Amino acid sequence: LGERKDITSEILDDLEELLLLSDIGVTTTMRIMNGLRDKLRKNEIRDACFVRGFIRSEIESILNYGSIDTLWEDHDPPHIIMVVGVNGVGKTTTIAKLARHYRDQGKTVFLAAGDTFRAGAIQQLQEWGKRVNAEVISQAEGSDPSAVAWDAVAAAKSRHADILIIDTAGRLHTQFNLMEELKKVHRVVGKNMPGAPHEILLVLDATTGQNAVAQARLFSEAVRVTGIALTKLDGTAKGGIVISIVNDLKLPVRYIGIGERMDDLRDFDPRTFAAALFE
Amino acid sequence: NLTDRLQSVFKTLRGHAKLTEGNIAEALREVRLALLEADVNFKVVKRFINQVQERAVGKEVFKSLTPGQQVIKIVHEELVDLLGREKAAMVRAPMPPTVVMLVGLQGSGKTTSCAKLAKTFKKEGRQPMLVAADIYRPAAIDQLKTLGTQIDVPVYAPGTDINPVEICESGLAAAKREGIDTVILDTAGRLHIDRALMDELRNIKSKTNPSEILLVADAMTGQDAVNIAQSFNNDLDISGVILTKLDGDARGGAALSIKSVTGKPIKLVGMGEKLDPLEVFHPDRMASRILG
Ligand SMILES: Nc1nc2c(ncn2[C@@H]2O[C@H](COP(=O)(O)OP(=O)(O)OP(=O)(O)O)[C@@H](O)[C@H]2O)c(=O)[nH]1
Ligand SMILES: Nc1nc2c(ncn2[C@@H]2O[C@H](COP(=O)(O)OP(=O)(O)OP(=O)(O)O)[C@@H](O)[C@H]2O)c(=O)[nH]1
Ligand SMILES: [Mg+2]
Ligand SMILES: [Mg+2]
Repeated sequence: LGERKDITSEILDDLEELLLLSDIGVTTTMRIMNGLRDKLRKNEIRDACFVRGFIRSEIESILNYGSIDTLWEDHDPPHIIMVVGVNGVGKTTTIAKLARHYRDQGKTVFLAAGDTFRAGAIQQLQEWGKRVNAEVISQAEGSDPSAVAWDAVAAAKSRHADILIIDTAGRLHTQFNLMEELKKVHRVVGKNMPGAPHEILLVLDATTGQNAVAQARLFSEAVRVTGIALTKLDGTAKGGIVISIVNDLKLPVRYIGIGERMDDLRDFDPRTFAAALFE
Repeated sequence: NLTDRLQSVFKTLRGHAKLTEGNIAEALREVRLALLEADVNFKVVKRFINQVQERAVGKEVFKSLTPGQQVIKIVHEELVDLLGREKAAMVRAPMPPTVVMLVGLQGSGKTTSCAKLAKTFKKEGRQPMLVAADIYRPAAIDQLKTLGTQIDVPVYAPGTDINPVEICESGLAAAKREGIDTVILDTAGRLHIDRALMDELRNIKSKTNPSEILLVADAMTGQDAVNIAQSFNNDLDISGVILTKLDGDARGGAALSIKSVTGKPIKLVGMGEKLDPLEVFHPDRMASRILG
């Protein structure tokens, strides 16, 4: 009996290490481990070797929040998607992938060059626009992002685009003025088309640690984030930060980025994601 | 915060007592949690806690400090030691031009940091040149050229039809001809597990013999920091690290992870998107930030 206890505690230690190494975070890991120890004590789990499968399905059910195709069937076009997030996470590249995805469905896609600040940002989106065959609405570098957004909505409406995706500059959630700027873009879009933007995607980098939680919280407080795109899952990071974000903020993960090319976007699949945590 | 948590752990321990394995076990558990919450890598935390325990056990509790403060003091000192007390200067080549190569994962802040470095070198009276070796990312060359114009530093950019190794080699040759004394290589972001692209970096290194190979790492990186740092260091024998986006509120435990697995110094930190200079790394400030 003593040996079985040792095996169990070794299995539990390994599991705790795996969860922490996946960036699931201390609080969520402790909650999972305490719940697990509880079940083992009450003999609700037969054996320690069933532990991983049990946790995997628990994580999967947390991540099963919100399904994907529910958002844009209930309003007139254009369907407007705003993309936000901190610096360098993959917003512009994700927009290119989304544009490609909708172009493959035969939709007309417009892109708004809403990053009027960073060097080369407008050119970067224009280059992508050529590659995926989407029209890019832009103004001069340094112009007001809200003005670009307004123009883009007007153009998308008058020229009957199916989809408009609005790129925004990277910004830290701790930068008050930049978060206010983001709120203004959001308002202006809604003024030109009530109900828009219909989707606000927060882009998170899978290599990010616990700071992602603060990012999700503050971006959601500023604008009505409707979903997450988790990028760079083609690296070695597991992206476990999304688990507490989905659980606590009720924000679904919509897409994952698995590379730098326009085809490297996948719909989020909770089962595959949960399984990958244990590889 | 950690100080409060340690105060409550030690509320029954008074001055003149000794810190024993028993009475600091609870405290070390709290420190471990704080470090994990700060994104320090799991295995790095384990090693660190053992080191702290060795230093702390047997210590007398000073009259002027509470036991909790005593433990924090030991933890803080140990952290600063690990993060690197000695100020690591930027290396210059014995014969100009000095080559500085920036490498790292996608989006970590390499291009921006290249420009910040160039601007600083120029202010110091050096003659820097930027080399646009990222031929993959759309408009990467435009980005570097725009930054070069902003800071009035020449950008060597033969375009996307030339391979990056050749770009760096010929950039260095051009620099020698034109009296440039510092060449800054902006390389494309890449995954540490991309064998072909890591080999590209090794080729650039062998052809240009950089005095500095700086890993540019995002301060908000999580547990993966050790894998990234270890790979880049094994492949390139980096000379140091630039930690970016420290103007955010990430605790920055990645700094400890990276330093711990590579032994290489964190030389500079990025504190913003504008082209203000990279700042010198302060291990004591970083230690306090990590501990929260
Ligand atoms: N490996 C990998 N790289 C990615 C992925 N998504 C984006 N990238 C790369 O990450 C880097 C940054 O991408 P961007 O799209 O410019 O990121 P951003 O959020 O728009 O950046 P800012 O506008 O500067 O804040 C680029 O080198 C992209 O190719 C991904 O899923 N996997
Ligand atoms: N807040 C803040 N943003 C930064 C800092 N350094 C870089 N950035 C921003 O981070 C984003 C990515 O910077 P880049 O210089 O394009 O990163 P990169 O490593 O060259 O990206 P790739 O070439 O795609 O791998 C941009 O939005 C920069 O403005 C910093 O220290 N603080
Ligand atoms: Mg962008
Ligand atoms: Mg770059």
